[in-house]
Amino acid sequence: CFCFKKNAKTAKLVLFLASETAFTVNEVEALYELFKKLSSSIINDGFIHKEEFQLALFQNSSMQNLFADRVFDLFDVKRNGVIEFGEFVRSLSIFHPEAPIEDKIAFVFRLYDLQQTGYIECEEVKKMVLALLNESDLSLSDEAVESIVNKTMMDADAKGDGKIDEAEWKEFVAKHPSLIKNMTLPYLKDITMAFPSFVLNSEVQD
Amino acid sequence: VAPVTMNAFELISKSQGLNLSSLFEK
Repeated sequence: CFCFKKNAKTAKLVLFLASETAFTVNEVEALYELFKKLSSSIINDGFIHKEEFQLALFQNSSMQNLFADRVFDLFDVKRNGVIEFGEFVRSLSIFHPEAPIEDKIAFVFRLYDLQQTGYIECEEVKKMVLALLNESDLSLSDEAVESIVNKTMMDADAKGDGKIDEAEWKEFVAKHPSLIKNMTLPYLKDITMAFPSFVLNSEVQD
Repeated sequence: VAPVTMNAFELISKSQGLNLSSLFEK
């Protein structure tokens, strides 16, 4: 018995998303509640805008952050400037504890491939380190930043061509699994626990 | 001060912008 209270189109989408992601129907419904909250925080139009994404992440809608921009861009698969519900669920599915690790590794590779050239280049690594330092209380001299970037490139760039390709990235992550720690959100395994009020109202049984 | 022996990607992964758990905070 599927008694989702929204319209038939949304109900169909929920079933479809559950069939092609790591989430159950109940969990996709819980994500719909989260999506509704996020997508109506500034502009109530059924899409998550960049400002709404920033507000949810930083409690500040005008907070600029290179990495949040990259995550937003990857979630916005259609590249139309907003995150739709399907994009939200499919992207979050990669963060599910039971999602394939290869998908998590590939997502981070795309995230760090700032120019989308198919490689993480030395200059991109430096740009990201500087962005991280800029947003945090960490302080490093220019020499120290160069040293960290150069050492990392030496470790990760097995072919020594000055850029990290996807195969090199996979090997590097295998040696340093903590690099994809952010890619697993324990909440997602118990998403219905995170929204108990919703579960009480749900008539769906998986 | 960050140790200079740190892996650049370890540093990068500490960005608040990559911490999506904030999306679930009520």
